[in-house]
Amino acid sequence: MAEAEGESLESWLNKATNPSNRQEDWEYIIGFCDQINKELEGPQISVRLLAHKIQSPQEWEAVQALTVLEACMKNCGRRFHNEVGKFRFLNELIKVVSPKYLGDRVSEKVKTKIIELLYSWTVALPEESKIKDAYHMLKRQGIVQSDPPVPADRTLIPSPPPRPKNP
Amino acid sequence: LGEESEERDDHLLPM
Repeated sequence: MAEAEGESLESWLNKATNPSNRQEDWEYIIGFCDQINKELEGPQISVRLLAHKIQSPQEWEAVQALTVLEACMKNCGRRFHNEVGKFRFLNELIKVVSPKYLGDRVSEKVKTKIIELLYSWTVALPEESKIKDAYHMLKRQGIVQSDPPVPADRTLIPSPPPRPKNP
Repeated sequence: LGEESEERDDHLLPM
């Protein structure tokens, strides 16, 4: 498992989800996306790292990780979609929203964001059938009461590029 | 083969 010189996936993600960030830092978020696209096993490794951050007990770390996940879905293409579309990863999201697992200890903000993301992918990526299976299971369980208001036409439009720093 | 066995092992979380 060769790593690119300099920053690794883990170091980009640590910076992008650092709880001491005052706001979402798109330089690091896009850096993580670019690193995924550079590495042979980028998608496989990155979803494992993301799942861990999304399950963070610190709300701000988890929220930033979900923003990173959303950006990766927009910028890292089918290889990344295929990894997210496996139950192995989807189960990690389900654990966060389900009261049988971590749901009781997780903030509503994090749970809502996960449900919005899952729903938006069922619309934007109908070929990823396991995402639909996971989402419909959450509905059957009553964890999702009704589809969230997500503008489907905007779900997979690439994220904005990092803003240049002021000189 | 690897992909097939991965597919077989990929299950939705029991609820």
